[in-house]
Amino acid sequence: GRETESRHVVSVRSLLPGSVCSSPRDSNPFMLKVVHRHGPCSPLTPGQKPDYTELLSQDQARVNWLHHWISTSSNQKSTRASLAANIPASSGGSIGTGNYVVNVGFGTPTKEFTVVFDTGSDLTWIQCSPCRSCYPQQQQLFDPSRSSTYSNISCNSPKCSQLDSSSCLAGRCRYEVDYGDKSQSEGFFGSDTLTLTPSDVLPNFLFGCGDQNKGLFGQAAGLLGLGRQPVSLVSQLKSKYGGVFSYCLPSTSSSSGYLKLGGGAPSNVNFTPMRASSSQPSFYFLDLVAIEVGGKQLPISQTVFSNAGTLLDSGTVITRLPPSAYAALRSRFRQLMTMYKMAPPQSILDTCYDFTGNDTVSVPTVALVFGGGATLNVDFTGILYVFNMSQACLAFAGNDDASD
Amino acid sequence: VGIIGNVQQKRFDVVYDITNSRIGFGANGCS
Repeated sequence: GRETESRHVVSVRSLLPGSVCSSPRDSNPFMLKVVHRHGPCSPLTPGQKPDYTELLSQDQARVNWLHHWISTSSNQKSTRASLAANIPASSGGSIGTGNYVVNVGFGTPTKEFTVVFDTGSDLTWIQCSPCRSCYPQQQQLFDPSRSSTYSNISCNSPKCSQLDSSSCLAGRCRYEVDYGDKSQSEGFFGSDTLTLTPSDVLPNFLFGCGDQNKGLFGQAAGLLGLGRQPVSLVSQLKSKYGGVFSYCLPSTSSSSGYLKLGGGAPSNVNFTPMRASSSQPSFYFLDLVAIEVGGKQLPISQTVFSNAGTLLDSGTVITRLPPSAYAALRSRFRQLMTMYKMAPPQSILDTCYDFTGNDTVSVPTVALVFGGGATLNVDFTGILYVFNMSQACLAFAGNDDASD
Repeated sequence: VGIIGNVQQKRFDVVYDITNSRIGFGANGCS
């Protein structure tokens, strides 16, 4: 496609996902390969074709969960206990609905598992045998008794106290992670060798060996927690990798990206300050200060963004904006798309177009401007969420409340 | 809060530099 300062011009055909994985089998040995969970590159056997409306509904559930979690996070342990009670199962969000997966190895000899990766949670866990209650997964369960390097963590170990929610059984530390929709992982807290890549073999990695797990994890074996708390993968490996990690999410489900620990940043990366919150210690906050559409900044006061705050999450699908910011974005976007026939709204997306009969489409650029001047000129594939040719929707949504 | 979701992050190198408390974005990643 072509790109000007104000519009993307692309072939209509390129909007649709490919059915064949175009990613090379041999990926870079120093990086983890990141693929979409439901695409042709996923190592997980495809079940039913994903229902996009259902995926967006799950996305809203996750956002509800994040909002609820953050608004009541002054006392996290009691909040966790109350979440399941306060949020109906149908509207609660699962942290495990993340769309991107990576393969990692646990134990000695190493066994490979496909896990969702998530910057919005901390504890890494996989399903283990013997299992009291596990959901079906693609790979065989991890059996710690067959790993020569697995160790249990005792209840009186300081490592056990790193957990948000722990208990003790026969002297062994147990973890529990409860999510808003009553999704759950519970099991023994242990350590073993984690093999990320052939050059990233990490002994004594702390993780959850889940024996009671349920929720919307698909066929994935577990979850890779990349949040900010001490138990997260990033924090555990801070001394080895300098507290730096990076990823790239592929533009289509038929291609792949990467997840990398440590290393330098590409030269074209622009930085914005990270805002840490002591009351919300898992999340990565940053300062969104402006939005540009078609090369022009929208008339949104910075206080609209600063009053709400903004976090960066690999597990949420659609960007959520304060209501007035979204209204301004939608209004300008619609003004610049009047040459296309509008289509009915879909789920949480209310600005949709029918591109039937067009060979190419021209869509205004969208940029997110962060504190310090870092700008994310959203890739074309991040501006529209395409259900099909007759329904391509602006891939942003508004929060219900200005203080959300 | 507002939330920057993964659709908008596609094809960017997203760098989390926790030691220096900064987050970076680089266009045309994943190559």
